[in-house]
Formats: sequence, structure tokens, C-alpha cells
Amino acid sequence: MLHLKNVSRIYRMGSGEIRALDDISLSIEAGEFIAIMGPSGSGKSTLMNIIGCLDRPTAGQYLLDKEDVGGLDDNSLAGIRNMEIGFIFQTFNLLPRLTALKNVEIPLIYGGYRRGKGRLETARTALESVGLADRIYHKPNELSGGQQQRVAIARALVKNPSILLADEPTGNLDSSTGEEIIRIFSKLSHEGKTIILVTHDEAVGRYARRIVRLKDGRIN
Amino acid sequence: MLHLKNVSRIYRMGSGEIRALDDISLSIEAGEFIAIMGPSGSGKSTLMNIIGCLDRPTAGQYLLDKEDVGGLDDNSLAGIRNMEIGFIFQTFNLLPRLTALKNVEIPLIYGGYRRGKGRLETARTALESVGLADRIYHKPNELSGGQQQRVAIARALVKNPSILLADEPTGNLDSSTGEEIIRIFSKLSHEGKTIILVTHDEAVGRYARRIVRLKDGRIN
Ligand SMILES: Nc1ncnc2c1ncn2[C@@H]1O[C@H](COP(=O)(O)OP(=O)(O)OP(=O)(O)O)[C@@H](O)[C@H]1O
Ligand SMILES: Nc1ncnc2c1ncn2[C@@H]1O[C@H](COP(=O)(O)OP(=O)(O)OP(=O)(O)O)[C@@H](O)[C@H]1O
Ligand SMILES: [Mg+2]
Ligand SMILES: [Mg+2]
Repeated sequence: MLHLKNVSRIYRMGSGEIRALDDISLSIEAGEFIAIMGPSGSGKSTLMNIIGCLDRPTAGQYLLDKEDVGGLDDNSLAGIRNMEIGFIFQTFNLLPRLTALKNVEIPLIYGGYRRGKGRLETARTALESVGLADRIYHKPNELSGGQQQRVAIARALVKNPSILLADEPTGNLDSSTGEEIIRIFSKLSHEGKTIILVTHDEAVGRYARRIVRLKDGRIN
Repeated sequence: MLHLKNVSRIYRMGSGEIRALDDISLSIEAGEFIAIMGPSGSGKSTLMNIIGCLDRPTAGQYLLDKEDVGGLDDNSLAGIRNMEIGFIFQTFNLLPRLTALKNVEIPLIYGGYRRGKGRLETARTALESVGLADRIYHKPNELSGGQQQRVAIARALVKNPSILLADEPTGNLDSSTGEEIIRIFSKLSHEGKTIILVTHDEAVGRYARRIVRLKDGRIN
């Protein structure tokens, strides 16, 4: 359902260029649980941003459900992201002036869910599922690093997206809390969701059906 | 050299209170290499902020080299931090508009090191030691997550501080890059520096001479 063909992402800097991704070809079926691994700086987040329609390739083609994403304008890209894709960012990207509950409610608001008890309940349930029931009114700076990470996870899950992109979702979590998160992902995978997970943790990578390893912007 | 006696850190919120630290007593000798571990939300970063003079206890006493830190004003606290303590934050806290090189140079500038080749060389060497020689002119948003983490590490090391506080310094690093960082810490420890390291990674914790485990704001 998801095809990258000869995708490159190049940054021009001063006199040189950085090939963050270099001629990547990758196909992912609907419902797969795939882990992307590799050294720091090898291109994992760059690949996730392209898959998640947050960035465009410099060269090559990205087909999502047979649609050539490179040909879409920014509004259509935003539309795809809001409908289909839940994204957990490596650096969380929470809105600092909003509570955890409000941060998680934001995708529902943008998704046109009607204001009211139902919307709040959906957001609260997502936060409960990641163990934050007693932190829902805290702002990000009133939360620990791993709690912020879990708010970002709840926000990505709240609309039950068909594709979940998770960029190092357990990096700030102890092993037991991390396992709870990966169990949530496994359950979603069994329900048919597509899960693409970047991790540095081999133990986490093992939950995936397939591991794609990057090195210097290329698939190893 | 570092004594916490019955230290608590309490946040008042609405109708209740959160005991982020609850009656902690802990002594750390000069030159120790100690790991602080525990579940997400158990109080590790709060403890680090108090040890690093970035926060004050709500109750109890913190003696640093026999000096009662609680009695000092903000300027004196800032003075201690700049002179003695290198701090690697869980969320990096880099200055977004400055290059990696400039970010690492900042403590030298504040420390009164004279402008010139020597100061730049010191900053560059710190970045080389964490494998970022070819990224020194990148700004934080032009760096991967693990590269940002390593800039934060270089910045903490650049003045060769006698106390290094590292809050989850390998959370965004693959195991091989993470080991390089921990080797740097071990080397500093052998040179007599005091290293206090928060980690979720048992493998990293094993490098320390002693592990202190927190749970719900208390030492286990
Ligand atoms: N400003 C604040 N107001 C209210 N509660 C806070 C505040 N800052 C932290 N807390 C709470 O204090 C507790 C301890 O936070 P701390 O950041 O020390 O945890 P931690 O052990 O570092 O967790 P992690 O492993 O997730 O980084 C958490 O439950 C957190 O929600
Ligand atoms: N805006 C940019 N300009 C220039 N170079 C960039 C930019 N963004 C990223 N890079 C470079 O692209 C490379 C890949 O970055 P990416 O964030 O994809 O790595 P990563 O595999 O996610 O690393 P980590 O495990 O450290 O998070 C890095 O070497 C980085 O320095
Ligand atoms: Mg990354
Ligand atoms: Mg923390």
C-alpha cells in the first residue's frame, strides 16, 4: 500500500550537500508491523517524515495507496495526514500552553469531531491507555520526559489511524512502561493497522515482523 | 561531597499536591560514578535538577562541599553551576538559532574564556569527541535527534567540569554510539570527576559503581 521508489532527500548546505536519504526503495503492505533501525544520523526520521507526508523527496516517487504523493499540494498532504496517519515525533512536539488532555484532543478538533463529552472522553481514554489518567490537566512542563512522550503517543492514537508512525516512542521510558506501549502497538497491528516504528532498541525491534536497517541514508 | 538530607520537592496543584521527591537522603563522594534509575515519573529529573542547583527543595537540606545550597541566592547558585557542574538535559535545551559550535561555545563565553582561536578550538574538540566533527555548523533543526543529544553532551563537557550530571544521555542513540558516550564518562570518572547519570538502560547502569533506584519519589 506504501511504495517508495528510488527516493532521495538531499540538503544543500554551503558548498556541499548531505544525502539524508540516498536512493531508497521500500514497499510496505497494509497491516505490516515494521521496525526501522540504524545508527544516529542514518536517515530514519527523514524517512519517517516522507512516509508521513511531512516532507517531500528531492528525487524519486512515493506512492501511498497508489496515489503519487509527490504530485499533491500542501492542503491535500495535510488532509491525508489528518485522516490516515498518526505520528509520534522523536521530540514529542507538544503544544506547551495546553494541558495533556487538550494536546490529545487537538487531532479530534481538527478532524471535525463535535465538541462535547464524547470528544473529551475519547481524549481521556487515550491518556488512560498510556498510564496518564492522573496527569491529564498537567501542561508539558509539569510532566516528566517519559510522560510527555506518552502524551505524544496518546495524541497519535486518539483517532485510531490506519497507519501509525512512531519515531523512537520508548526512548524516554523504563523497560516496563516501554513494554506497555509496545503491547498497545502489537494489539493495533493485530487489528490490521500498519505500524512503522523507528527504534534503537533491539528488544523493541524484535516485536516487528520485519526490520529495515539504514546506514548513511541507504538501506543496508 | 554532596549530601541530600530529607529532601522533598512538592508541587501544589489545584486541590492536591504531587510529591515529586519524598524525604530523600543521599550522599555522593567526590569521584563516584553513580546511576539513578526508576520508572517514568519516579522523580529522577527532579532529583538531578536539585543536585545541579537548578531547583530548590521544598523541605530538607542540600549540602554541596559542605555549603548549604538552600541558603544561597540565585546569583550564587548560577555561579556554582557555571564553575563546577556540567548538565546534560533530558530534552537537550539547545539554543535553536545558534550552530552546534556556538551552542557548545556558550559555557566558555559565560565562563569568561577570552574570545579567539583557543575558545573555538575547545568547542570544536568537544564536538569531535562525540563524533560530530562534520556537523559543527548545523543548527539544531538541521541535526538528527541523536546528534542534538550529542551537542548537548559536548556542551556539558566543554569546561571539563568536576561534576557531570547526565539525564538520559543515550536515550536517542544506537547502542554503538551510546557506548562511545559512556566510554567518555568512564574515562572522566577515572580522572576523578563525579558522574551522576540517569538512565533507563540497565546496560548503561552497569558501568556505574552504584545504582540508586527511585520509585514514587522515594529511594527504593
Ligand atoms: N511543574 C510540575 N508540576 C506538577 N507536577 C510535576 C511538575 N514537574 C514534574 N512533575 C511530576 O513530578 C513527577 C516526577 O517528575 P520527574 O520529571 O522527576 O520524573 P522522571 O523520573 O524524570 O521521569 P522520566 O523517566 O519519565 O523522565 C512526575 O510524576 C511529574 O508529573
Ligand atoms: N535540515 C537539515 N539540513 C542539513 N542536514 C540535515 C537536516 N536535517 C537532517 N540533516 C542530516 O540528515 C541526516 C539524517 O538525519 P535523521 O534525522 O533522519 O537521522 P536519524 O537516523 O533519525 O538519527 P537519530 O537516530 O540520531 O535520530 C543527519 O546526518 C542530519 O545531520
Ligand atoms: Mg531520528
Ligand atoms: Mg526525566
